[in-house]
Amino acid sequence: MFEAKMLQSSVLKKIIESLKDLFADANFDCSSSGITLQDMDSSHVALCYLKLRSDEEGFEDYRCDRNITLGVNLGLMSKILKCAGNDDVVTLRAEDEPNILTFIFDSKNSERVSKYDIKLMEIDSELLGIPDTDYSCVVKMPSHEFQRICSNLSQLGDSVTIDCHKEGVDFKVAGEQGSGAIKLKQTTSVDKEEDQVTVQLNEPVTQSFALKFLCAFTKATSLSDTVNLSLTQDTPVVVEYPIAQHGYLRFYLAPKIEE
Amino acid sequence: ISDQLQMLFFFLRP
Repeated sequence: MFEAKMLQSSVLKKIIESLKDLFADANFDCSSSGITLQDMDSSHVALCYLKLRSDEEGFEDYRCDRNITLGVNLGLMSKILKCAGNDDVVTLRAEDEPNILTFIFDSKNSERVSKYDIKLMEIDSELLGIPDTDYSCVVKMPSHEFQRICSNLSQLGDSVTIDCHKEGVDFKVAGEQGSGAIKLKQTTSVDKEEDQVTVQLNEPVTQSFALKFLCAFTKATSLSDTVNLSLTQDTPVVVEYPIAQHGYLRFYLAPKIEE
Repeated sequence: ISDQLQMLFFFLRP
């Protein structure tokens, strides 16, 4: 039996809203340590990796007697989650050999309990080995700032060149109609932690990425005040949104190489 | 011109 009770349905709603447009069907792999999900977009250029730990406070209850895989159409799951109030407690439940996934939404005052079952899918998405990497550069910045940069620069071109150096990080775009550049300096004297821009630099990195994918990743902005960008020359960039009391949602994007 | 690489180029199927 698998049963996971999340304190806030809004967290699960935000996660699925972040994923459903770029990743259609995905497997939730559930074990005693928690829930993970890994999937690639249809063009195999982007990959997402979700990790929700069972020992974090975000789960009021968590039980997983045997490892199970829940193959879900994320669009359908998004529709079901729209039936939950943001403050509802959501419980996911499935049997050990599941062919349905049950959602239970408890309103705060427990006057309304809703129950939905969805049919599970057989999704043969083989998991990719994501190597642990010591990144040349890790940028921590406000998530809304990153969303705005991607949105603004995508008006002028389809690739952004991210240039990490010791003073900070630059984002540049050059298209037919024009070009744009945004230079972020490391912040030194801001009071609020979540407004800081920090750059941990081991090596300078200059790499280009498709803006349409980065803009799609920023749908996860509501999950966290900050976002972490990890870069190494000629490897995929990692865009990580920490999920308080749960874990994180990571997006990997393969670089574009200039011929 | 720039060429978009794919994830499989970097992360192998185990």
